[in-house]
Amino acid sequence: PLSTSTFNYDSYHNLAEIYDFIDLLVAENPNLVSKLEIGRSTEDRPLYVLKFSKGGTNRPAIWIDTGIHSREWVTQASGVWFAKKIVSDHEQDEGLASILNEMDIFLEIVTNPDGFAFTHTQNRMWRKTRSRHSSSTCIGVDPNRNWDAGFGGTGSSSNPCSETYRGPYANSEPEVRAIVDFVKNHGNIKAFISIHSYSQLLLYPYGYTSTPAPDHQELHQISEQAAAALASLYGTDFEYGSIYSTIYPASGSTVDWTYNQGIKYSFTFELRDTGRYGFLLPASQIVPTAQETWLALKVIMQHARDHPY
Amino acid sequence: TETFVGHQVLRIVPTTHEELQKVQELQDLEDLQLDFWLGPRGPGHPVDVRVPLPSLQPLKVHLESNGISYSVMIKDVQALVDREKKEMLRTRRWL
Repeated sequence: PLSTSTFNYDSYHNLAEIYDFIDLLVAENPNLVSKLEIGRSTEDRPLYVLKFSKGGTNRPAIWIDTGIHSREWVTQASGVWFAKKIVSDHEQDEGLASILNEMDIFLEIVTNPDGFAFTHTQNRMWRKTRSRHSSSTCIGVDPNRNWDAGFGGTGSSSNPCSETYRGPYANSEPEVRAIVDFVKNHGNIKAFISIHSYSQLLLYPYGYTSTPAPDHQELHQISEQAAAALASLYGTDFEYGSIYSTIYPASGSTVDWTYNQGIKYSFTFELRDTGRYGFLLPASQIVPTAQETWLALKVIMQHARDHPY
Repeated sequence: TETFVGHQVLRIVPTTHEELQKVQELQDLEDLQLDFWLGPRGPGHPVDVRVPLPSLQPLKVHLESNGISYSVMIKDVQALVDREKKEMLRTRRWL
């Protein structure tokens, strides 16, 4: 496509196509969108983050990432749709306009580009990164067990062949390290949302301990409102709760680390569906999935805007 | 390129802690090459597993002999992958 207006949002795209989309979006909206390279992957691919900003210096910010697990294709596709939605609505949508008047939004669409490329060329069901750390023939680390929050605890594996292999040490994956460095250097991120699929859940810390997070009650209330907003469009039902109690113990996860860094509004989504298609969600469901998720994202972003800390 | 011919996704629903334990044990059986799409959560919660063709029969026998209920969620994983590829190609050609 020659512009993001003719880009096909209800189809899955490979890495090159998504990176082309990013460049188009930046070129079309130079006063709102910029592209940051926050690092390089194991296989030396650039790790791009889109920054949506109306100006200012080091404003409070919202982070959204999609595709840290590469086979969860509806998430990268939704990330593309979110990016276009932000540029389309940033003036006409009062809620979004007011968010962007006070905050920046960072969006990493392909958080695990090596894995994503691999799902397109070699193995559609690849989940992990593509790093090699041990003498084992097995490749890859689960980038959602590699964060320095209860690292190595229950719900992660020390076996390099496991799908939940945590890696040899926290932040061993350049894809994780790049976000850690970015978040620490920025120092003013107020909401952090990491998007996965599938099973229709909205989750908040903790995953590595059954101890409720200090902000448990507030996070639960936000989740309730976000899930209601999401359901208002197509009636899609989302469960919500802490990672530990709603799914299962999972140590070293993204939002546990961000929460422990002081980012109070840390959430994880598990998008459609509940298992009819799983990771092979038909492309016809990309746009509805992104549309309904966007409503929930807006609830979280607006709450972060209205509750500075 | 990895193919998934004959692979199925089974939904296993352990109803007791004993059944859950049996399902959890499956995660350690590397020979079966099971791919857990939804891991074990607790009794009553579904567990989705992609099962390669050679492991289908032994797994089903194992589940049945332990009285653990299951159903087939995706009968042919490769068919869905093929459909997805075809749609992507069609979109590219159209563009």
